[in-house]
Formats: sequence, C-alpha cells, structure tokens
Amino acid sequence: QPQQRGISSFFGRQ
Amino acid sequence: MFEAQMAQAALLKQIIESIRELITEATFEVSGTGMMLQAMDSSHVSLVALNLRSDGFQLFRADRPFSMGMNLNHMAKMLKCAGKDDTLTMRADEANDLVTFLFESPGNERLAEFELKLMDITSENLGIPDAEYSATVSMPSAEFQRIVKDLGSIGDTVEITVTKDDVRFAASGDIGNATIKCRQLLDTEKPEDRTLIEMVEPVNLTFALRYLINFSKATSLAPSVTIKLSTEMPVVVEYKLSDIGYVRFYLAPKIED
Repeated sequence: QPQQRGISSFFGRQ
Repeated sequence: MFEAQMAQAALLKQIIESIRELITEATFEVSGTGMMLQAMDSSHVSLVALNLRSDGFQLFRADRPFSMGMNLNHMAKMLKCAGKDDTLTMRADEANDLVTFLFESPGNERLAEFELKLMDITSENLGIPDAEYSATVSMPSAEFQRIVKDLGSIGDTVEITVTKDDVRFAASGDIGNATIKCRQLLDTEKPEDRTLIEMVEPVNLTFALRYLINFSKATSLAPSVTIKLSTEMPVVVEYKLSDIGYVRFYLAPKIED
C-alpha cells in the first residue's frame, strides 16, 4: 500500500 | 494601519468558505503587495496558499507589513452577515487586536460593522519551490469536482495518470473499480469549457480523495481549475480569482515505500 507523505517533506521550512 | 476595500464582500466569504474546513486558523500576511495566507491542514498533508493582490482591491493601504491571525470559522460567521451585493472594507491597526469588517449596501443605506478578535497563531511557513511540472491539466472546475466526488463514493484514493492523449482518474474499493478518462478538448464555445493537457512527460500519482474533494469546495470561485503534476511531488490544484489572485491547494502524494 502506498503511504501518505507529509507536505513538509517536499517543501522546505522557512 | 491596514485598510482594504473589495467590491464584493461575497468574494471573500466564498474564499473563506472554501478553505475553512481544511484550515481552521490562519495568519493573513498583509503588505504593500496584498494579502497572503499560507497554512497546512492539521494533518500536515495538504497546504493552502491564498494570494490577493493589492491591485485587485478598490482601495488598498498597508503602511507596513502586518500579520492578522484569524479563526476562519469565526471570520466566516461574520462574512455570512454581509448582504449579497455589499461592498467590504477591512480595517486593522497594530494598536488593538481586532480587524473590522464593514459591509455597505449598494445604495449606502445600510452600514454594518463587525469586529473580529485577532489571535496569535504559531505556524510554520514552507518554501514552495517554483518548479516546472511534468504535466498541467486545465479543465472545467465543475467537471473536476464531479470526478473527485464520484470517485470518492468508490474508493479512498485516486490514481491520476496523464499521457499526451488524456488524463485518467482511477479509484477502487470494496464494491468495485472506476476509471474516468478525459480527453483534450479545445474546440469549445467558451474558453473555460476547454480541457487542456500539457505534458512534458507522462505522470502517474496516487492521492487521498478526501483532500481533493475538500479542495473542490472552491469550484464556485473559478470556472476552470488547473492541476499540476510531477512524479513523487505534491499536486497543485489552482483556482484563479479573476483580477485579484488565486487559491492554490497542494497535496502530498501517497508513495510506495
């Protein structure tokens, strides 16, 4: 089953 | 001092209605360029980015950058009190923790003033890279809403596949499977009825449908929606607000470990 990723793992924290 | 006037209070009401289930609290950043908001949903899987440019307002004044933290459900309660054709003026200053919404009827015979308490919200802003996407699909927003709602009754996730000929949305669940295929359609009377597929390379991604269904609450804001996809990247679902800005929703994909 594909796992849900968090959005912050793609976009860097500012 | 911050002051901004919008011809239609109904526009801000619709915008807030479309995002308030996803994000209940958010900070509006006001500056000379306009009003911006960026917030993740509570599960940190999706992100809302709203941009209202200052030139899209009838009047816009922000002496210095200013943050306004608001509970969007409380904001929605007040905006619901605006008449259908009322204008909206927002006012706030740093001295007090309030933002004022003034609703004025078209004949100026009724003026309603609502003051909303501002709040301090600790949130982290994410840097969204200006990426090139592998595929961009524009389609009527009502069509996208129908697809995600229909598939939501079949399964929890949707697999979106873009090839040069079409875009496919597929879902499966306990009762069976469904695939909806949309071909490029350019020859329409109205430009917003077009389905336009721009593909650099084919993509295939899986997303949780409940977020996409939630994004489609913004359907009434724009006749068409743009969906941008790249392999193993969040999808962007964009509703353009004519003459003033956009609402963008980002959703992280589901990826095989």
